[in-house]
Amino acid sequence: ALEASMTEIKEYIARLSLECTNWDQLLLHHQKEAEKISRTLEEAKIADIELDSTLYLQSSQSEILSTKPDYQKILDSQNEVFNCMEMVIDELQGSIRLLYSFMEDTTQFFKKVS
Amino acid sequence: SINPLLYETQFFGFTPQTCMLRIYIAFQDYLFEVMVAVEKVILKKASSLPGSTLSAVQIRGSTETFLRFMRERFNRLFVKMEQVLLQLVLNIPPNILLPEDRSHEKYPQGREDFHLLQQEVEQLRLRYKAELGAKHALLAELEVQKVTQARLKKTLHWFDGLGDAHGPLGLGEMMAFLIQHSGRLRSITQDVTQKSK
Amino acid sequence: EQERENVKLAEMVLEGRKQVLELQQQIQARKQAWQMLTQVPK
Repeated sequence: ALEASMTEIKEYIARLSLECTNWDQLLLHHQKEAEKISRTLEEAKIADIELDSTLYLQSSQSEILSTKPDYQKILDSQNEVFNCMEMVIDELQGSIRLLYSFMEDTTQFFKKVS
Repeated sequence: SINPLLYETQFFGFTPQTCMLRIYIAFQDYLFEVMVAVEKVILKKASSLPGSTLSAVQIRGSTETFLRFMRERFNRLFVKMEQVLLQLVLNIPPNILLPEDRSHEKYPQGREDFHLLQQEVEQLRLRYKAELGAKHALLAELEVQKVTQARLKKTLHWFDGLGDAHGPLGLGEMMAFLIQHSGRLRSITQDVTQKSK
Repeated sequence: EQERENVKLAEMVLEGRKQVLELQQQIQARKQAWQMLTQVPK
């Protein structure tokens, strides 16, 4: 009877160990899959490959990602700002020169008159 | 056939059998300690009594007999106690599902259910891929933002170099003064020209 | 877990976009102030 009990206990232990191993293997399998996905994306990033937008438009942040502003346009518009400022400063410079030249002329005129 | 009491072990974190064994050993140890203490007392009392013929060997013999008797009584009582504890305390009724096992309530019934589970796993895989893609996209945008913000701050810094928001300090007032002054000069000039004519 | 991390990242991105917009507006305001200055002598 003792031997039979021991055999039964050993069977239980073997069954439980096997189930443990199976669960561990399944978990490992899923973890490896996740790592593979992560590695593929990292490699694409390093190779500077543009990510397919359809990929992340399925994600929870699709709304934010689809409303991304055109940063290049913003940077390019800075040139326009400087061009505009160049014109403004030129204009101001011109106006002030004009005023000074008028004052010069007027000074000369009064000298002549006096 | 042995009932390995697996579910109870899962819940308690120890096997009920181990628990009972530990209780048994604890009782045994205590019984032994008590016997030793009692024997000491008897030895002391016996040696102090006048005309006592009791020897230490005799006392030891009696102690051992008493211990045997107590052990037998205890073993019989323990069998009953073990039964009660295993049935009523260290026991999970067969209809109870522990909260941690709720996901197994609807165990896959066959190929169909297993197929559904596989589909679910595949969907989760795709969702994870999408979320990871989103993470990369968000991080990339943060980088671009850094560059853009730096460039824009540079432009603002350049404006700071020109002066305050209304031009270099006093430029507006100076211009206004100059223009007003020029206006006066013009009218004086016209006046003088007329008068000199 | 990835969804939770992305929510935090998205918050940072939104904040960054707000800052970029603010900087753009500040630059516009400065440019317009200078442009108004040219109207004075005209």
